[in-house]
Amino acid sequence: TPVIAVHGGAWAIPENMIADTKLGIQDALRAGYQVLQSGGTALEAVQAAIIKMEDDPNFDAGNGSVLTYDGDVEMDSMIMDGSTMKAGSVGCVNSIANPIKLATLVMEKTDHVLLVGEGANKFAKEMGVPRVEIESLVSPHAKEEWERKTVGHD
Amino acid sequence: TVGAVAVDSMGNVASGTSTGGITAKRPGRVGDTPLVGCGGYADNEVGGVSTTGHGEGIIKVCLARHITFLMEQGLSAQEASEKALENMYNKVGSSGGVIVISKDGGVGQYFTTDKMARGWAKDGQIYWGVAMDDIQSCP
Repeated sequence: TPVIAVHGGAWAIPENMIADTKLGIQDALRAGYQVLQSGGTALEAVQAAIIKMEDDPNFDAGNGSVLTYDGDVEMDSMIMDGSTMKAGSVGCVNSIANPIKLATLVMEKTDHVLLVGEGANKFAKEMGVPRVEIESLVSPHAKEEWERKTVGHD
Repeated sequence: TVGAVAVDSMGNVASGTSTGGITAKRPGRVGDTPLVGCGGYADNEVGGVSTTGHGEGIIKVCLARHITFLMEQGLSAQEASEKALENMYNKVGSSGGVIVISKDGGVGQYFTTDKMARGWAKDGQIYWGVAMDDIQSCP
């Protein structure tokens, strides 16, 4: 029997984000479960569920990423296939919408496990991954949080 | 941070995790997410795990691999989740959360933070929740 589980982060989720977060979790589950029910692989289901959450600004990943102290975006992602023990991951990437896709490319197209920073961004370019404006990855909530934490507090 | 773990109809296991980091983090800081055995792990002979929470603590205890190790010793997905997160809190004072699926489809989910958004789908039913005792379901 196929099974999928997802999470959208463990933290003190504010009350005003809970309803949208629950909807996002349901969307991700449905996306992944549909893949499994139609005969897709576990790897494809995991990717489908994570892409849904990366595209949802209510989650801190992809579109919705928070900002570094310098106001930049740095995203990390990993995928692992338990049937082959192959894994791929990326660290500190920016300018791409779905880091989980890039992690999958590291797993499938290279002999490596982890690519980071400039090298990971170059690899994305080599693989033809479309670049997006960094601003498009930053949600209003992420911007507010960054301003609250860097500009001042009581 | 977001994550997913799945077991397909052929019994293959996969896991994935993705994050935008922590607000105002030091540039260049990398947490557990892209590290195999920390942010996630998958092994057809045991099951799969995706983690979230205090990345530095998760790295120190290799949380995802620790959970699969406990499952190899005979613990269920739920028992292993609880034991590994309590161990992380006791050893390094870090909180977090995990989702786990065993190779035979058993689901584990646990967290030592205030809340964790999570859910699972099995036997045509989906379950989701945010607070510890807040689990809803629908077909």
